[in-house]
Amino acid sequence: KRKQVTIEEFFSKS
Amino acid sequence: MLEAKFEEASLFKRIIDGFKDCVQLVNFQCKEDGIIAQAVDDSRVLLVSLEIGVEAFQEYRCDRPVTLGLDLNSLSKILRCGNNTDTLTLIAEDTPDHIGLVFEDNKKGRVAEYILKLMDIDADFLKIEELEYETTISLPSSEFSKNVRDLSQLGDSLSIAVTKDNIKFSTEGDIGSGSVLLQPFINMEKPQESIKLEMESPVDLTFGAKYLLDIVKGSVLSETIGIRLSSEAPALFQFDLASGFLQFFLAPKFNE
Repeated sequence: KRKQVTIEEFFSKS
Repeated sequence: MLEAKFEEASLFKRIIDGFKDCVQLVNFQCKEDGIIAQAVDDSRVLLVSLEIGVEAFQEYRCDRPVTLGLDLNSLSKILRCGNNTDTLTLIAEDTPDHIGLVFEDNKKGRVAEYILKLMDIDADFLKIEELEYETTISLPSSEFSKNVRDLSQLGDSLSIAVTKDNIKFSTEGDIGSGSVLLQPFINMEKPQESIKLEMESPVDLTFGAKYLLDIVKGSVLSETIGIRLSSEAPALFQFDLASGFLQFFLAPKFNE
């Protein structure tokens, strides 16, 4: 089973 | 005041068509050196980043930075009203509540003007770090689109595995499985049909097929797609413009 991660786990809010 | 004139409306149409199906409300930031936009899809998995350089325009003037909050559905309705070979000028005041779009057919002396109301869009601008990628590949966007469309019929996840010798797209689903193996080659006569591969270490990543189906719509912008992969970061899918680019950053699926 694979889990979809979100983009915000990699890029911070500027 | 912003006045940005495209030599052909088709370029702006294709740019918007390239990503309007995955994000709807987008802030376009216009500055002296061009227009940038960024948006994340509703599921927060896909980040779109657009840059249109000044060179992409026949004429470009932006006295002060201005943000245009655009509903891409509404914008598309207006863009469909212009002919591909019309010039298209985007016009906005310094603190605008609307944008003007002027389509001109100089041969016929036909001028069509539209006004689009702007939206107040509350969206965070994400800081895109310079990521270290383990693998960079480049292939015809038509080849990439075909593989994504073909394989996504079978499964809702699609893997991209790269070794030093080849690139493998694969999927598994309830009805069966499929894979496409590509080997790098250089086509001297038609460089855009080449498949290039640069690899530091092998990668094998899995993505949601529905997001890849969104990304392939960017193929209207460029004959080639650049893909950069890292086992620890979102993949970057890039379509280059004559000046600028359309980038998609896609978060992978990880093993639980």
